[in-house]
Amino acid sequence: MYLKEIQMRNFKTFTKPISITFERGFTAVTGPNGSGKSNISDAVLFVLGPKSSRVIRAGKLTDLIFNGGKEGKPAKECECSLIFDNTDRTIPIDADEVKLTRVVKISPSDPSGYNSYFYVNDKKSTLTEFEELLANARISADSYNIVRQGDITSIVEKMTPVDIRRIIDGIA
Amino acid sequence: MYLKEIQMRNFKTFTKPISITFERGFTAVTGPNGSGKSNISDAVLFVLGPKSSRVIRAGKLTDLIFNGGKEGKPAKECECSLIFDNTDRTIPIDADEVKLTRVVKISPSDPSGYNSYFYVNDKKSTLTEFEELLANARISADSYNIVRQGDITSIVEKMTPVDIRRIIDGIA
Amino acid sequence: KKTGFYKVYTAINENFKRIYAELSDGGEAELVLENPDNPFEGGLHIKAKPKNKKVIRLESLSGGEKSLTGLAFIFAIQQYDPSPFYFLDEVDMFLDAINAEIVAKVIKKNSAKAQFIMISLRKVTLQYADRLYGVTLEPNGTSKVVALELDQIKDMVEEKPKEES
Amino acid sequence: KKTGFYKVYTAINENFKRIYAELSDGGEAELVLENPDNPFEGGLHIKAKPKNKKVIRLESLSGGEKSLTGLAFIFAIQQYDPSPFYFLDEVDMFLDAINAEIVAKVIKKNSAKAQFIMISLRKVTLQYADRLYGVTLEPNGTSKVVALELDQIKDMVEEKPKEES
Ligand SMILES: Nc1ncnc2c1ncn2[C@@H]1O[C@H](COP(=O)(O)OP(=O)(O)OP(=O)(O)O)[C@@H](O)[C@H]1O
Ligand SMILES: Nc1ncnc2c1ncn2[C@@H]1O[C@H](COP(=O)(O)OP(=O)(O)OP(=O)(O)O)[C@@H](O)[C@H]1O
Ligand SMILES: [Mg+2]
Ligand SMILES: [Mg+2]
Repeated sequence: MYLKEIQMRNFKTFTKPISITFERGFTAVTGPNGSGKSNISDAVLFVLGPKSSRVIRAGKLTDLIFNGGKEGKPAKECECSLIFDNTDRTIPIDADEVKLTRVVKISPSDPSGYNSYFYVNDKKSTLTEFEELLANARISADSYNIVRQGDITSIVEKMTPVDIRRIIDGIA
Repeated sequence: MYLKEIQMRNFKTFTKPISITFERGFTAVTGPNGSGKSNISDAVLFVLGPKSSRVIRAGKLTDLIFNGGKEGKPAKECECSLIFDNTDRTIPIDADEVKLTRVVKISPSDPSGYNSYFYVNDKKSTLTEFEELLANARISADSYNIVRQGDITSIVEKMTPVDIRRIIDGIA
Repeated sequence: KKTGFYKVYTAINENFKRIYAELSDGGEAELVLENPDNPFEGGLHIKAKPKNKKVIRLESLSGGEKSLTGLAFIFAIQQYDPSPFYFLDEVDMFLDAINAEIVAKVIKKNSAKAQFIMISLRKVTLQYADRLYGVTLEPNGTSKVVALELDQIKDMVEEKPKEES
Repeated sequence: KKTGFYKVYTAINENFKRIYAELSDGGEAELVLENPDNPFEGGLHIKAKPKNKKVIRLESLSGGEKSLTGLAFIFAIQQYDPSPFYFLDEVDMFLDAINAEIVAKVIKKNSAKAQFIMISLRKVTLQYADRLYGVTLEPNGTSKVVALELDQIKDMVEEKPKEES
């Protein structure tokens, strides 16, 4: 299993539908300050961490939707998908690829102000099904394989001994 | 007024008495990870911030005393001095140079486990006198002109609007 | 007291706007009082708008953008009321090479009015210094400090092209 | 359950010792259980001793030493039980050029067993990647991503020697 593609639309600074493909091995991403590099890792956390507080540097989930930039119009929804190679069937779905999609739409009638939608291989799904699939593949927004900017020293500074033991528990 | 010299003895990784002289203008300090660069800025904070919690990454003040390194014997006291050029008499002392010295000695008989000593131009002084001198020159361990490693984003992330206003108050 | 505050606030805000625009190649920033009539009853907000973007919450800025905002604030105060010295520890670590160089140039310029001591691992920063110190650790775990020439830092911080392997 | 935990803990601890020694050129580190008899009643401490130094509190380590310790821990787990992918955002920012290169080499090696995607501004890291993407911001405030060759990153991250002024 590996991450084959990240697709984004109206997610932070990624407005037009964009697809970034990845291979196995070592891929590096670079670019000037503020160009949108960490926004890509936010997109990964957005899809993988429906309940995780790590996901957004913003206050509300709707802060993730493109705000219009210099002169454009703010968007009303954002969508991100992660496409995993599943030939080894790590995710218990009988398909060579698994596409996990999450959409957030501004919805003034909803008390929280937005609605969240989940899709698995383009078929409507639920938060619970999403979480079950991710748990099977042992990937989550909170796990140690995703390190946000500035967090590399937090393993040593902020994590408690019990947090650290829990990482090993998860593997045992 | 400017900082002419930093002297250290048995302070963290600086064991033998050492003196680093500075001129006006722009001085850069570089070197490999763990070589002792940030320990120099800790020495400045140690002298300027008798009550400040920013000073030490360590738990106790005695953690600042050289711990012996690879095979040496741990020291029993550490001493740091800052020598300021005072030709413009910013510090209300009639001398062209002002040397501020702070010593911490391990003292098992004292409830805190150590004793702190202060000297101004090599004459014994007190914490209160030290603080008064520093306040006159408007230098302190907590002021904005000293930025510790990793703290540059904290002006924007951690400081509250009142904290920021207080910086301007201090100047008015 | 209030008039004193206003004078300082206005001058520093002017500096901040100018310096932020300089550091961010055309972005806009300002210091906004929560309670303009009674400044001491409220705080002071930093508003920053990087070039070609809308104003957003400070937390959502990128690492480099936050560093430039913090540095612009420090320089804005320094230009109004310089401290005797500035001691900056790796304030360039989030910056890309272009921004690191812009900041180093501004520090070089400001160092005519105040003393700057800066710890850095980035060659693009070190090349603007008047004097250079290198710190190394001896095998017995103690630090040594030596004065360096710029071409001597090649080994410590030079980003070497990969050896052809 | 306890035997299962011990097996994983021992294997990862062995990896951690070996990898930390490799990253820190001879330092020593280990994972120590607070309550070896009942591991689930206590936590797990990381102990790190950089080369030529005594063991001290983790908080007192330098920025670069903390980063190497955190990375050694990640790699130690990855070698025992790789995740499908790793997404690392500027984990080399505290590292000097020599340590940044050591880490990049280890990531290159580990990328044979797991996928690594790494955001970096350091040329010494980028040169080890199999593929390179560049992200830039268009004047209208939107991001664009392009595939790059290594020699194209000269402008974005190259630490240019100072123009002779
Ligand atoms: N909803 C949104 N709509 C438009 N732009 C946004 C939105 N949320 C954040 N941004 C922009 O994204 C930018 C941050 O991008 P990001 O953190 O990815 O930069 P980066 O490339 O990682 O930079 P650095 O190298 O400094 O870490 C901010 O300038 C912010 O204005
Ligand atoms: N009391 C002490 N006695 C001896 N060594 C100490 C003491 N306190 C801290 N140290 C050592 O100082 C080192 C940290 O040094 P410092 O933070 O100055 O490094 P640095 O040069 O800033 O590195 P970096 O580039 O990674 O930030 C630690 O490795 C620690 O072992
Ligand atoms: Mg970033
Ligand atoms: Mg340091």
